[in-house]
Amino acid sequence: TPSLRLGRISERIYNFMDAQFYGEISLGTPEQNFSVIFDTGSADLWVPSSYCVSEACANHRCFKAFKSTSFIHDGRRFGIHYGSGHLLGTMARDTLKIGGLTIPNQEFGESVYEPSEAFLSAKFDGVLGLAYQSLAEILGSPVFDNMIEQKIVDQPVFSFYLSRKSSHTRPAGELLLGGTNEALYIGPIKWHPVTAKGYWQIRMDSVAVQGVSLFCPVGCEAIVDTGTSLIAGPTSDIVRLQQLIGATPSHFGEFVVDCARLSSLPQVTFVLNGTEYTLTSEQYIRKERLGKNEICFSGFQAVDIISSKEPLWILGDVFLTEYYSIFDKEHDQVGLARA
Amino acid sequence: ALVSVPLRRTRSIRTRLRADGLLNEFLKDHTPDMISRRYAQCFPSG
Repeated sequence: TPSLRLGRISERIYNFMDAQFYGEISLGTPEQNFSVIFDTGSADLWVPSSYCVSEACANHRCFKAFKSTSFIHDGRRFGIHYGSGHLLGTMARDTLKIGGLTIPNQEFGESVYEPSEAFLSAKFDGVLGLAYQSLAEILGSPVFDNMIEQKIVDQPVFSFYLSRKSSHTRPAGELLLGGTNEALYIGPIKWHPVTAKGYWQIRMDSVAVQGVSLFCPVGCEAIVDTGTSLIAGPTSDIVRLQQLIGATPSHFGEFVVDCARLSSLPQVTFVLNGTEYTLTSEQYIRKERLGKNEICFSGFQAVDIISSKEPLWILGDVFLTEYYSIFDKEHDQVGLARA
Repeated sequence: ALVSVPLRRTRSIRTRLRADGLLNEFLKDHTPDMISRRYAQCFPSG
């Protein structure tokens, strides 16, 4: 649902049906732990409230304001639309802890109503948004802005490493607040200036299939979004792209390809600021086991979002598992390097 | 002032619903519009 905020039309992306990566934070004194999606496509922090009446909240850890000595009541209401429902709650302030860092007086939302059954089976309790403040539904500073304001981090930079592989001993990814982890990327970092400070939005020159530039031929806008699992683009382009990789729609509305044909599928290249970021079929196809069968799902999905009269592409986890991403708030730029 | 937060990976909601054979039913019942209509009376005005 488009909404008018700060004199411009913006649309938030809240579709966590495909979200996979999450980490731990704590709120209050003493600490109450929550698992959250660290989402560069939104700017709010919310967790379920102990006063939540929805069935989804019963399956998750809920914030008990009455048990926190540092809790500050706000009382203003907030509502967030997301892909398959709506979230309602009240605002509050309390001490937030991420890793070893303490952020006092952080504004956040306590959701009291989560009508979507999608949250029933979600592994995460809430969402921590890392986009620009103009996307925030809740009034006040987003978490990372607060960290910068309070000089909690050395550099106003955070980085994501997302991996397809994980084990009991090795985490599937890393969010580094305050810098970059050189052990997790190879080669030079290419920087891309943010073109609109809402999402982490950058300019894309074109999208090529097997070296032939077919989409976004005169340039378009793309956002780098850790809260979106796939790579998304305008419906007309994505439908054609699915045809080119031989993907056919399933009755779930998802696109599947024949796993046996994987090695013969074309490469897809995203050209950003003159730099080519190529994904092979092994990288843009997601394999999932369904009973005895293995199904190969296309990593592309159609999402129609328009920013400044131009349709947006979303570079989600399918892209970010291949490229280490650095979000620089000081210089308003996104850095990408081979993960 | 540099902190690393380990991220875990889990099967997505969609994957879990699909594996349980519930995805089709879920998508039939949970289009955004249907949720909005069902709960419209519960939303604050505006």
